[in-house]
Amino acid sequence: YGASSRSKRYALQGSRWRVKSLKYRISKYPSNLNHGKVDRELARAFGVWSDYTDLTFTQVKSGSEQVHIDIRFEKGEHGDGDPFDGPGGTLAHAYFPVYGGDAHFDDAEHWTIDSYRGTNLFQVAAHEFGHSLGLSHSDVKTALMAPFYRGYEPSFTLDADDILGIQKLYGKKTRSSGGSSGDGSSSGSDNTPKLPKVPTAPGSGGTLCKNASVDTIFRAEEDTHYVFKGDLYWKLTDDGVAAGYPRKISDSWQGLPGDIDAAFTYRNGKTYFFKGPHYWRYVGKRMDGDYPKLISEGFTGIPDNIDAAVVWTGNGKIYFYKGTKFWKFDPAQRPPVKSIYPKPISNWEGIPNNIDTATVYHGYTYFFKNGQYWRFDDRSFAVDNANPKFPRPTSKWWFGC
Amino acid sequence: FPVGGDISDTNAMIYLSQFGYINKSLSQFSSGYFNRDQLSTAIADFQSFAGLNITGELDEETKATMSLPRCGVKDRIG
Repeated sequence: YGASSRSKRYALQGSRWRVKSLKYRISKYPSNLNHGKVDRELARAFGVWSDYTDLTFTQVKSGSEQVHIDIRFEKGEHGDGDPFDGPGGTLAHAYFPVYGGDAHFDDAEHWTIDSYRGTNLFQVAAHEFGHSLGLSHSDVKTALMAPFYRGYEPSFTLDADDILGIQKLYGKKTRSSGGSSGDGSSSGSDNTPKLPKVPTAPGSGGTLCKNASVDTIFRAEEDTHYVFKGDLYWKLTDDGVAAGYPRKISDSWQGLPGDIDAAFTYRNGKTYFFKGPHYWRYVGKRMDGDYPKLISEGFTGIPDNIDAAVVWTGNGKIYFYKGTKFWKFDPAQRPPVKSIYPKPISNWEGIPNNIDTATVYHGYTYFFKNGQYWRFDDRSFAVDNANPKFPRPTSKWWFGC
Repeated sequence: FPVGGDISDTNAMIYLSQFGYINKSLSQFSSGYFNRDQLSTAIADFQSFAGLNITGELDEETKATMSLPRCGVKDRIG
């Protein structure tokens, strides 16, 4: 039997779409997830492929228009002679372009978003859409197109094997912007939040528009971000600056002071706030025990008065930044900060010293300073060289000014 | 599929047929007849594809991999 002499790599089924602007419809949604969130996650799953090719994907919501890929969440026998088998086992299947390109998902699975529980919708959908585009299963274990589900990967990136495969079919990316309009969300290469220009109520986004420097931006629950500045805070959602803000921090987070240095939410669902030599821990907006505590006791090896803290999408570890230096904090290690730290921030190519804050959004880590922001490409370990270039104005792209 | 339960030779044949390692229709397995060499070869092909030790035997590692949640598309097409 011996090891196979053929080196491991992607596989092409043999058919592909002749056009690169593809349309899809979600004609049956999963029974356990919010439709808007499903729209976003599936658009993001298509985005995995448009990031490296000129493919564009437009969701069609109206009932009658012809689409290339139809998406359905079904249970058991669902009309194609390939019944699903309940929780576990087969999660989904899809048809190669020559057979229509449709993607079916087993609605008996517990589909989840950004969670270690259940089955991650984004990852399985991206895999099935690989089939819809003409990729077969790869025998590279780390490839998205490997057949087995590997659990939720918070810092998911497309494997080089998958990139080679999809570019074999559709060529490399030449156009800077990927998405197309259509009547639904579109997936393109730039996952920066597309905040529509919403008229800001007097004093709501206005303060941020006048001066977009902030104390911290952090992700709280799933895709809700908060901006802290002085004693005030704003809520950002995918749809823009939420109405009815700013509000006083202490009105919502009882016991938390203003002028926060940094904040992040860890995968245990707890949010940590830092100011001077102290830190606080909250679950949602409820203080989670007796705080404040000393950073030197709870985060041994991390200095007081930090600039920023973030759970980096590259490896899920916590990073702290102060002045020209950064520290990696791994709670599972003893000591949690290795003796090789601090290291110069210049290691993070393109990221400036003395940053204001850092946060994560849709699988990317973003850094902010003086009203500008940078998106970091974890794979190349450098600022993303997307177009338009970084830094970009925070006021326009994050606050909708 | 017997997720978590023990995987018999027949289960393995059905799995290997479902995912393209054996060209047999599932109904042919209901007769209970299958050829041991065919099974061993198919298992070895699966082990090679999944990056496991290639033994041709239904060992624990192979059973565990067959129990993983996965995509329903065949691994071998044509």
